[in-house]
Amino acid sequence: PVRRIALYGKGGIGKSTTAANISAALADLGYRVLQIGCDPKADSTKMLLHDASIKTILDCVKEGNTELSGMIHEGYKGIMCAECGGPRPGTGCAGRGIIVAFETLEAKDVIRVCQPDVIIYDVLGDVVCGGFAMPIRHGYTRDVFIVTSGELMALYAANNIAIAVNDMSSKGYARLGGIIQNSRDIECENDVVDAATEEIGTDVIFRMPRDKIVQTCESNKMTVVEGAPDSVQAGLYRELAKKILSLTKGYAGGMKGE
Amino acid sequence: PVRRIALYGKGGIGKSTTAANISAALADLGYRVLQIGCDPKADSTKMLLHDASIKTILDCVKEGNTELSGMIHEGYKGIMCAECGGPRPGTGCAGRGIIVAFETLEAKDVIRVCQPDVIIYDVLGDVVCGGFAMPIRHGYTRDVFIVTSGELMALYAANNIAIAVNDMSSKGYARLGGIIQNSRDIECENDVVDAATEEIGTDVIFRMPRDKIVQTCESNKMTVVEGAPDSVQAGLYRELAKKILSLTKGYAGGMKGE
Ligand SMILES: Nc1ncnc2c1ncn2[C@@H]1O[C@H](COP(=O)(O)OP(=O)(O)O)[C@@H](O)[C@H]1O
Ligand SMILES: Nc1ncnc2c1ncn2[C@@H]1O[C@H](COP(=O)(O)OP(=O)(O)O)[C@@H](O)[C@H]1O
Ligand code: SF4
Ligand SMILES: [Mg+2]
Ligand SMILES: [Mg+2]
Repeated sequence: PVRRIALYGKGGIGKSTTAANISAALADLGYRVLQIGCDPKADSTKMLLHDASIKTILDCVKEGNTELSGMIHEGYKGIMCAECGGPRPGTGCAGRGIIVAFETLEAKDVIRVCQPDVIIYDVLGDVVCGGFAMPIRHGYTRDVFIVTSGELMALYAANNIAIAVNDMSSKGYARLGGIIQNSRDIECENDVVDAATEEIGTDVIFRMPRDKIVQTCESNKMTVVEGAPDSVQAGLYRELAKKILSLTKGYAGGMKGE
Repeated sequence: PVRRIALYGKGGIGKSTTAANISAALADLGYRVLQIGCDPKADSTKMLLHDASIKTILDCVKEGNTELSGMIHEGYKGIMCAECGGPRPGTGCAGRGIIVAFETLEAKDVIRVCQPDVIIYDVLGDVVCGGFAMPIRHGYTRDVFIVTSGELMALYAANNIAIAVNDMSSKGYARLGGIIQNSRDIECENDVVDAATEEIGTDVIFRMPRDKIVQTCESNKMTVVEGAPDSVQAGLYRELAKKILSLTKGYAGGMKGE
């Protein structure tokens, strides 16, 4: 069976950066990864594709391109990349791209065709409704990790996401795996994040420092794991990837490397 | 006729701080102001009410309290305060509170009862759909001002809001009044905001500096205009309020002070 992991968090908090680097680290370890961007911004997989713009699944559907090969693109070390996309702002539900994309991927039997070991959903978490709630419903996700900093608005969003996951845990089987702190160097950030995490009733599974090397690799259109593999930050992303693997075991049947 | 102004922008950008200070400045000038928070966070009017928690309109409706006096509360210098509220995260559309609130306020004839000179809607702008789009539809708003900083995510949201306003301008009569820069002291912030504003096709109507006095007054549960009236920042909020008055003229019939 496939690991199904979702990264949720406030827009701009660092979900895509973190997701892409986790995917790259997993690919380096030999895992087959499918990363699906669930954000109307549609740039979750950009760094895995060296900034190549791919058609969103919503756009493929709108244009009548129903081939899976038009929707899923190979990036760094064979990571399979997809972007749900979203409607024009103001026209209907912002999460509609996710709903359409998930229905389309299911109809095209993406799991059987692509055979991933790990699926990573990178999902906008400012509001957890409509399409943005879909990844944690109906069994699409098993483990949800919330990316946050010590900033008030990021923690407020984290709390909302936790509420949504807990409320929906009976309907699907999504559970809250923990908090990933993506630091913004605010005062007493660790204490602030710890306090909020305790209130939510979960654990901080990793603290990622803020590091300029992220920007450096970004300007070279790469993840840190690819662009600066010997850096401290790359080592931390690898550590985070291993931590996530250890927290998402317990699946019946064979799993690579376990 | 009543001025109907909406402040939109990314969550955490400073909409409520700016809206409350504009309202306070207008109240000091003798205007009757109705400020309506359209954010599930429901804290738009907190500083005008000295941190008193008011029932959201959605909660009033849920509890069967249909009296307008339970929904509209008087704050600083008689400013009329209301919060739309929002559903529990994950349960239905996050904008539903706004939809229910607007229908309820219309049904209770709030304009005729409260007789405001100015209505200020403070609206979450991370996604402009469902209830969050309602203020710019059907004539509820005439002038939309987008609050942004030089941060990428804030500008991305600003662009989305502008797209939504332009697309809907034929249906209602909402127009984009301009950009309010709420500075976050990032590098070359003025240039960055100017460039994005030009791409949107509008103007920066005001630059508000980042100032610790906002936090000081906040900890005293007040707006800057009330808590530090002789400060530079209070003077700037008053200037912004006057600028907004000058940009929102052109209404048939009498308007206080014009
Ligand atoms: N650990 C980090 N250190 C430095 N910069 C970071 C870090 N994580 C993210 N960033 C920066 O923050 C910005 C927003 O991150 P992104 O992953 O796009 O957010 P999201 O996907 O949550 O909207 C990116 O431009 C990225 O360069
Ligand atoms: N000009 C400013 N200077 C300093 N702090 C500010 C300024 N504007 C807003 N803030 C701070 O930013 C935080 C978020 O602002 P808020 O108005 O609640 O954002 P929003 O309503 O857009 O979510 C507040 O805690 C406030 O203290
Ligand atoms: S369900 Fe959420 S994303 Fe969809 S219209 Fe409502 S607020 Fe927007
Ligand atoms: Mg992203
Ligand atoms: Mg607010």
